Amino acid sequence: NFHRKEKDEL
Amino acid sequence: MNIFRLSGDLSHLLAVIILVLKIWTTRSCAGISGKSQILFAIVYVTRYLDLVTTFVSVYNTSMKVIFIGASFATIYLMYSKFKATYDHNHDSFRIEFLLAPTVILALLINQKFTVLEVLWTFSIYLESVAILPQLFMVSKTGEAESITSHYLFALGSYRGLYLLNWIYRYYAEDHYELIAIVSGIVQTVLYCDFFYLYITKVLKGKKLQLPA
Repeated sequence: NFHRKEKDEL
Repeated sequence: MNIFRLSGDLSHLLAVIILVLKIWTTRSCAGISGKSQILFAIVYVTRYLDLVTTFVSVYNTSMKVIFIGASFATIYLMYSKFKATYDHNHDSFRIEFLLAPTVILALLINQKFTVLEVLWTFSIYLESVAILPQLFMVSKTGEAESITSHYLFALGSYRGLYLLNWIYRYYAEDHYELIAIVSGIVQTVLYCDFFYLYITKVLKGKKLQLPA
């Protein structure tokens, strides 16, 4: 699930 | 978070607020492309689906809710409350020509072939061209109200600031998302002639008039 965390941008 | 991304998000927030206020206070959506607003709503819904699966931060969640809310509010104002002022004739860009290629491209070029990832990728590709109906409408009418040009300047600047954010993150965090970067460059380049007109005309108090 780490990859999803990378999507921290709007 | 870095200053480039924060100022980009605030510029984006300013843009969506300017637009809602412009339509609400003037009770008119003249000069605004409803088709671009529909595309933006699709961009936000397909990108922010992770609202229900991933909590990043209060800031992240609240901004996503605001962007989705503002885009639907704008569509409601344009297609319902003030639809009498909607300029159908000049808002004639065929958005199918933007939706089809971006769907196909998202299916072909993506980071991972999962539903969330493909939808996120589609949203990134669509956002890069979502302003075309609006720019097309301005070119057809040959002019734009100054409030509309401020909206476009804030909206175009946001992704330009994100480009600086990605450069910063590449060097500071060794992290980059090529799909977002390439799309962000395309998106910002599409505003270039508008930026030129905005800086040379609107900032000098003149009306934004496109050379006929």
